[in-house]
Amino acid sequence: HLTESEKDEL
Amino acid sequence: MTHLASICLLLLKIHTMKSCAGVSLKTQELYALVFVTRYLDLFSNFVSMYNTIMKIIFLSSTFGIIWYMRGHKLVRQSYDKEQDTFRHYFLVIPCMVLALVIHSKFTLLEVLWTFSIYLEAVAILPQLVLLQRTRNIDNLTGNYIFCLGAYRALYLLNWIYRYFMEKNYHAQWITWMAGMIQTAIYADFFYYYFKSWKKNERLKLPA
Repeated sequence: HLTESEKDEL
Repeated sequence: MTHLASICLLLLKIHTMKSCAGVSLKTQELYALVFVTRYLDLFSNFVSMYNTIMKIIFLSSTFGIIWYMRGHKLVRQSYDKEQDTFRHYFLVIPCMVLALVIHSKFTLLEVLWTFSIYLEAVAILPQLVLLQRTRNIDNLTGNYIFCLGAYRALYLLNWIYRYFMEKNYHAQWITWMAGMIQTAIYADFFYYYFKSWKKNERLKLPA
Protein backbone atom coordinates (compact mmCIF):
# COMPACT_ATOMS: atom_id res chain seq x y z
CA HIS A 1 0.00 0.00 0.00
CA LEU A 2 0.93 3.64 -0.28
CA THR A 3 2.69 5.20 2.69
CA GLU A 4 4.07 8.73 3.05
CA SER A 5 7.48 7.57 1.91
CA GLU A 6 6.15 5.79 -1.17
CA LYS A 7 5.55 8.93 -3.14
CA ASP A 8 3.77 8.82 -6.46
CA GLU A 9 2.96 12.52 -6.81
CA LEU A 10 5.07 15.24 -8.34
CA MET B 1 -0.45 19.24 -16.73
CA THR B 2 -1.40 22.71 -15.47
CA HIS B 3 2.04 22.96 -13.92
CA LEU B 4 3.58 21.95 -17.25
CA ALA B 5 1.40 24.54 -19.00
CA SER B 6 2.66 27.24 -16.64
CA ILE B 7 6.27 26.39 -17.48
CA CYS B 8 5.47 26.39 -21.22
CA LEU B 9 3.83 29.82 -20.88
CA LEU B 10 6.85 31.22 -19.07
CA LEU B 11 9.33 29.77 -21.55
CA LEU B 12 7.14 31.01 -24.42
CA LYS B 13 7.23 34.53 -22.99
CA ILE B 14 10.98 34.52 -22.36
CA HIS B 15 11.84 32.85 -25.65
CA THR B 16 9.60 34.87 -27.98
CA MET B 17 9.70 38.25 -26.26
CA LYS B 18 13.34 37.82 -25.20
CA SER B 19 12.18 39.41 -21.98
CA CYS B 20 11.62 38.30 -18.42
CA ALA B 21 10.06 41.58 -17.28
CA GLY B 22 7.76 40.95 -14.33
CA VAL B 23 9.22 37.49 -13.66
CA SER B 24 10.82 36.88 -10.28
CA LEU B 25 14.21 35.17 -10.39
CA LYS B 26 13.86 34.58 -6.65
CA THR B 27 10.75 32.45 -7.19
CA GLN B 28 12.49 30.51 -9.98
CA GLU B 29 15.49 29.81 -7.75
CA LEU B 30 13.22 28.71 -4.91
CA TYR B 31 11.43 26.36 -7.31
CA ALA B 32 14.80 24.96 -8.40
CA LEU B 33 15.54 24.24 -4.73
CA VAL B 34 12.08 22.68 -4.35
CA PHE B 35 12.64 20.32 -7.27
CA VAL B 36 16.20 19.39 -6.32
CA THR B 37 15.25 18.52 -2.73
CA ARG B 38 12.05 16.70 -3.76
CA TYR B 39 13.34 14.62 -6.63
CA LEU B 40 16.37 13.14 -4.86
CA ASP B 41 14.57 9.83 -5.35
CA LEU B 42 14.64 10.28 -9.14
CA PHE B 43 16.84 7.23 -9.65
CA SER B 44 15.91 5.20 -6.57
CA ASN B 45 12.11 5.32 -6.61
CA PHE B 46 10.55 4.42 -9.94
CA VAL B 47 6.84 5.19 -10.02
CA SER B 48 6.08 5.35 -13.73
CA MET B 49 7.61 6.57 -16.96
CA TYR B 50 5.26 9.56 -16.79
CA ASN B 51 6.43 10.42 -13.28
CA THR B 52 10.13 10.18 -14.17
CA ILE B 53 9.77 12.22 -17.36
CA MET B 54 7.82 14.95 -15.55
CA LYS B 55 10.46 15.15 -12.82
CA ILE B 56 13.17 15.60 -15.44
CA ILE B 57 11.09 18.22 -17.28
CA PHE B 58 10.43 20.20 -14.08
CA LEU B 59 14.09 20.11 -13.08
CA SER B 60 15.57 20.95 -16.46
CA SER B 61 13.03 23.64 -17.41
CA THR B 62 13.52 25.48 -14.10
CA PHE B 63 17.28 25.51 -14.54
CA GLY B 64 16.74 26.55 -18.17
CA ILE B 65 14.63 29.52 -17.05
CA ILE B 66 17.27 30.51 -14.46
CA TRP B 67 19.97 30.29 -17.14
CA TYR B 68 17.87 32.51 -19.43
CA MET B 69 17.38 35.12 -16.69
CA ARG B 70 20.98 35.12 -15.51
CA GLY B 71 22.97 34.23 -18.59
CA HIS B 72 21.15 35.28 -21.75
CA LYS B 73 22.38 38.67 -22.89
CA LEU B 74 19.01 40.17 -23.92
CA VAL B 75 16.80 38.47 -21.36
CA ARG B 76 19.11 39.41 -18.51
CA GLN B 77 18.73 43.11 -19.34
CA SER B 78 14.95 42.96 -18.92
CA TYR B 79 15.12 41.51 -15.42
CA ASP B 80 13.63 43.85 -12.79
CA LYS B 81 16.45 43.36 -10.33
CA GLU B 82 15.68 46.43 -8.21
CA GLN B 83 12.05 45.35 -7.78
CA ASP B 84 12.74 41.67 -7.10
CA THR B 85 14.07 42.19 -3.61
CA PHE B 86 12.58 39.31 -1.62
CA ARG B 87 15.26 37.46 0.36
CA HIS B 88 15.59 33.69 -0.15
CA TYR B 89 16.61 32.89 3.40
CA PHE B 90 13.49 34.58 4.72
CA LEU B 91 11.54 31.61 3.33
CA VAL B 92 14.19 28.87 3.17
CA ILE B 93 15.23 28.96 6.84
CA PRO B 94 11.72 28.81 8.38
CA CYS B 95 10.80 25.97 5.97
CA MET B 96 13.96 24.07 6.94
CA VAL B 97 13.23 24.52 10.64
CA LEU B 98 9.60 23.45 10.15
CA ALA B 99 10.71 20.37 8.19
CA LEU B 100 13.08 19.44 11.03
CA VAL B 101 10.23 19.74 13.52
CA ILE B 102 7.25 18.40 11.55
CA HIS B 103 7.95 15.39 9.30
CA SER B 104 6.72 11.84 9.10
CA LYS B 105 10.13 10.17 9.38
CA PHE B 106 13.46 11.56 10.56
CA THR B 107 15.68 10.58 7.64
CA LEU B 108 17.68 12.89 5.37
CA LEU B 109 15.55 12.17 2.28
CA GLU B 110 12.29 12.51 4.17
CA VAL B 111 13.21 15.79 5.87
CA LEU B 112 14.42 17.27 2.56
CA TRP B 113 11.25 16.08 0.85
CA THR B 114 9.13 17.68 3.60
CA PHE B 115 11.20 20.87 3.27
CA SER B 116 10.42 20.92 -0.46
CA ILE B 117 6.69 20.62 0.26
CA TYR B 118 6.82 23.56 2.70
CA LEU B 119 9.00 25.67 0.42
CA GLU B 120 6.78 25.04 -2.59
CA ALA B 121 3.82 26.40 -0.62
CA VAL B 122 5.51 29.80 -0.23
CA ALA B 123 7.85 29.93 -3.24
CA ILE B 124 5.41 32.16 -5.14
CA LEU B 125 5.66 35.00 -2.60
CA PRO B 126 8.60 36.84 -4.28
CA GLN B 127 6.70 36.60 -7.58
CA LEU B 128 3.53 38.03 -6.05
CA VAL B 129 5.47 40.89 -4.45
CA LEU B 130 7.13 41.67 -7.79
CA LEU B 131 3.78 41.47 -9.55
CA GLN B 132 2.31 44.04 -7.22
CA ARG B 133 5.19 46.40 -8.07
CA THR B 134 4.89 45.83 -11.82
CA ARG B 135 2.81 48.41 -13.66
CA ASN B 136 2.25 46.55 -16.91
CA ILE B 137 1.66 42.86 -16.38
CA ASP B 138 1.58 41.16 -19.77
CA ASN B 139 -0.92 38.40 -20.54
CA LEU B 140 1.65 35.61 -20.61
CA THR B 141 2.99 36.48 -17.15
CA GLY B 142 -0.54 36.71 -15.73
CA ASN B 143 -1.52 33.37 -17.25
CA TYR B 144 1.75 31.82 -16.10
CA ILE B 145 1.02 32.72 -12.48
CA PHE B 146 -2.59 31.62 -12.85
CA CYS B 147 -1.53 28.14 -14.02
CA LEU B 148 1.12 27.95 -11.32
CA GLY B 149 -1.56 28.57 -8.70
CA ALA B 150 -4.17 26.39 -10.39
CA TYR B 151 -2.14 23.19 -10.33
CA ARG B 152 -2.08 23.02 -6.54
CA ALA B 153 -5.78 23.87 -6.36
CA LEU B 154 -6.40 20.95 -8.74
CA TYR B 155 -4.26 18.71 -6.53
CA LEU B 156 -6.69 19.48 -3.69
CA LEU B 157 -9.54 18.07 -5.79
CA ASN B 158 -7.40 15.07 -6.73
CA TRP B 159 -6.57 14.35 -3.07
CA ILE B 160 -10.28 14.36 -2.20
CA TYR B 161 -10.96 12.02 -5.10
CA ARG B 162 -8.12 9.66 -4.15
CA TYR B 163 -9.12 9.69 -0.49
CA PHE B 164 -12.60 8.41 -1.29
CA MET B 165 -11.91 6.31 -4.37
CA GLU B 166 -8.57 4.58 -3.76
CA LYS B 167 -8.53 1.66 -1.37
CA ASN B 168 -4.92 1.95 -0.20
CA TYR B 169 -4.66 5.71 -0.13
CA HIS B 170 -3.47 7.05 3.21
CA ALA B 171 -3.99 10.45 4.77
CA GLN B 172 -1.09 12.77 3.95
CA TRP B 173 -1.51 15.63 6.36
CA ILE B 174 1.77 17.40 5.58
CA THR B 175 1.06 17.53 1.85
CA TRP B 176 -2.60 18.44 2.34
CA MET B 177 -1.96 21.28 4.78
CA ALA B 178 0.87 22.74 2.72
CA GLY B 179 -1.27 22.41 -0.42
CA MET B 180 -4.12 24.28 1.21
CA ILE B 181 -1.83 27.09 2.35
CA GLN B 182 -0.22 27.23 -1.11
CA THR B 183 -3.64 27.61 -2.75
CA ALA B 184 -4.80 30.15 -0.17
CA ILE B 185 -1.78 32.36 -0.94
CA TYR B 186 -3.07 32.66 -4.50
CA ALA B 187 -6.63 33.57 -3.45
CA ASP B 188 -6.04 37.30 -3.83
CA PHE B 189 -4.33 36.87 -7.20
CA PHE B 190 -7.15 34.60 -8.49
CA TYR B 191 -9.70 37.23 -7.48
CA TYR B 192 -8.05 39.98 -9.52
CA TYR B 193 -7.25 37.59 -12.36
CA PHE B 194 -10.91 36.65 -12.81
CA LYS B 195 -12.04 40.24 -12.30
CA SER B 196 -9.82 41.52 -15.10
CA TRP B 197 -10.81 38.56 -17.29
CA LYS B 198 -14.54 39.27 -16.82
CA LYS B 199 -14.10 42.95 -17.56
CA ASN B 200 -11.76 42.17 -20.43
CA GLU B 201 -9.17 44.46 -18.92
CA ARG B 202 -5.44 44.17 -18.39
CA LEU B 203 -4.51 42.46 -15.13
CA LYS B 204 -3.62 44.94 -12.42
CA LEU B 205 -3.05 44.30 -8.74
CA PRO B 206 -3.86 47.06 -6.25
CA ALA B 207 -0.85 48.52 -4.47
